[in-house]
Amino acid sequence: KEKHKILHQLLQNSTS
Amino acid sequence: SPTVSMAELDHLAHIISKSHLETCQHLREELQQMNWQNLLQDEVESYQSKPREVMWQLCAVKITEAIQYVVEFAKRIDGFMDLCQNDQIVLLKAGSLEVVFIRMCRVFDSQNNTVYFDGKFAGPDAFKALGCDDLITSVFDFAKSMCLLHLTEEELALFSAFVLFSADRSWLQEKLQVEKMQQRTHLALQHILQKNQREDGVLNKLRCKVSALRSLCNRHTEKLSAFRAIYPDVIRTHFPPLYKELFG
Repeated sequence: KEKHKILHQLLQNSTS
Repeated sequence: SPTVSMAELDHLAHIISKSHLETCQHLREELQQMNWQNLLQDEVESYQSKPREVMWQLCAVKITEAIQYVVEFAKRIDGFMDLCQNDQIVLLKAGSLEVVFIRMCRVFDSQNNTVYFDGKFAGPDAFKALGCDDLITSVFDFAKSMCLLHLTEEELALFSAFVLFSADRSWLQEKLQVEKMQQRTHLALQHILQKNQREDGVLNKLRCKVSALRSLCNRHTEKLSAFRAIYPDVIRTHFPPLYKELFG
């Protein structure tokens, strides 16, 4: 998770 | 497949097409209205005379922007968000740049061999400073060959999803589920191509594109490694964090 922090965040964010 | 009805394939095609249209960096109407203006000679020269690392950084920024739209595309496909997060990350790490290359044909001018870049249409010569002419030529050739297929937005969307749901990526945890999604996407693509009365050869041509895409992405990785060997600090301090996460 740490290694892919941003990708993880982008996936978590609700679709805009 | 006897387990998937035509109605289900239409529905899947609709969802994927909708996701694609909602997450295209440039809307179709925008493209139609766009003045497809080529770079002027002095603008080409200005890109060519940029230091190598500056041009690399600019391209990394542009690629990263395009990838963010691809992530959004994936998120809007129900089947994608049903996968475990490990597999979502694996598929995006391996496939997002491939989808960017597919999408490139939407902003590609075959006649002039130019692509929309940084506000205008640029030919391969504008990317000389990167120091990877062979890769750039291949990327342009790929875009040209995609344009020759004259895919509709729906067909493009389904092909993008098919590539994204590649079940043969390393490190997948729920390979079967990805495989199922890929098969369904393939059937939907086949169904739509038939519906659009495209000749049988188109699907075969698209299957060939899959290996071409892998080759382009592998070569991008090789070029990045070579660049990193010379400019490790530039990547560390100036490249977009998402780009580093995906290709680091």
